[in-house]
Amino acid sequence: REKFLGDQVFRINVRNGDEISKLSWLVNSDNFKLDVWRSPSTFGRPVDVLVPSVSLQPVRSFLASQGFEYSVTIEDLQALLDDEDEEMQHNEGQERN
Amino acid sequence: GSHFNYGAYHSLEAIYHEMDSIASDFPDLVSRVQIGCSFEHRPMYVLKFSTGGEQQRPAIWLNAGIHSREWVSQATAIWTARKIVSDYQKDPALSAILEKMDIFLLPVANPDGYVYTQTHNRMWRKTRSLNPGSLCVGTDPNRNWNASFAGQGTSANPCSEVYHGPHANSEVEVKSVVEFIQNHGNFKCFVDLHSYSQLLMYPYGYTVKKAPDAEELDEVARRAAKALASLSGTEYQVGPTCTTVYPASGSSIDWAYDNGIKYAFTFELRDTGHYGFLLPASQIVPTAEETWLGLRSIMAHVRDHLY
Repeated sequence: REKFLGDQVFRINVRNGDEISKLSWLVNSDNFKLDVWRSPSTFGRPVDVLVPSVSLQPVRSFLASQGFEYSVTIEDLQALLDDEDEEMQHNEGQERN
Repeated sequence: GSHFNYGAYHSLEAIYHEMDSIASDFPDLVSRVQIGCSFEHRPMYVLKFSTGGEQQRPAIWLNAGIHSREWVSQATAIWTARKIVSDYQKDPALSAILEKMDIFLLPVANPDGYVYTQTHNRMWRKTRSLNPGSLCVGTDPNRNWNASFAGQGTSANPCSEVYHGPHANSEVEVKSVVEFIQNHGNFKCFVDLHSYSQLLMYPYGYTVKKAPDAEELDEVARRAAKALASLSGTEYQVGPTCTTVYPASGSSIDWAYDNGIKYAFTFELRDTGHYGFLLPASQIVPTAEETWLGLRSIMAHVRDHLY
């Protein structure tokens, strides 16, 4: 199974067309292997991006250098996956009972 | 009487088994129909809800799970199937819909992707078709429909999450639905269920141009969003795909609309983003319940405005 250890989801605020263009460049770049959950579209709608752990540093640097406002909505994707897995196993157990 | 836990996530086999049980429990109302096979040869099943009457009655298509990782959409669909059989002849609005129309429900529109999310990569979104000349697998099945194919909001790169595929309908999962709907010839409504960020959208995704029926669709969607919110206050944003979320060509509802199915909508089900696509199991039933109110509102409008 693919693991997502340390991968994070960033919620990035977009305030103008220039920021949409810069963010579009970032998410379309092959270098960072980003998975866009909510794309840059109009102002006022935040963008959600899954950032693999290996890309965290360069992506953070890019966002800081360009003056983006962002927060981390998921600190560790693998932890969520593990919780979900546990929940599914628990539910399967209940079904058997 | 079912032992199926609707508040949990399940394997493809469990979902298919439950579809079979629903059809066996209510043979006069429901049948399980195979509409094709996926790339990896898994069957694609729809549940047909019909109270009889003429052969090709006006029909509604409910599509879920086209993006495999959006598990709450498949879960909502299977809950909806049980809701329809439970409420028929108890809920006058639903009964009135089924007296006049058939409902076709496809709970897992991307079976290969769904299985892959449970065996290899929980975040998988696309199909599992192979791309000659590329190590990357899969096409985004919601960029693969013949509606401004390969236009805005898609990628020609097979490694992208929004890869549009080599040509429209290249994905057998998409082609199977297209052929079924075209052969039937009397669909009046197409609703696609996705998850993430609480939106209810209508055509177009491939252009900012207003759809000819945009005003009516907007009104229908706003009423549906209000019905949905009445349960627990979940707020949906309503509008055309292109300006509400982002430009997206080759989508299912744009294809439906351009092929004469006027009432075409996409739901993005409840998810604040704090769980990603991993909406906790405790939220499945509440999500399905509120979505049902929105769906029912749309279907009632379609029934009263057949064209």
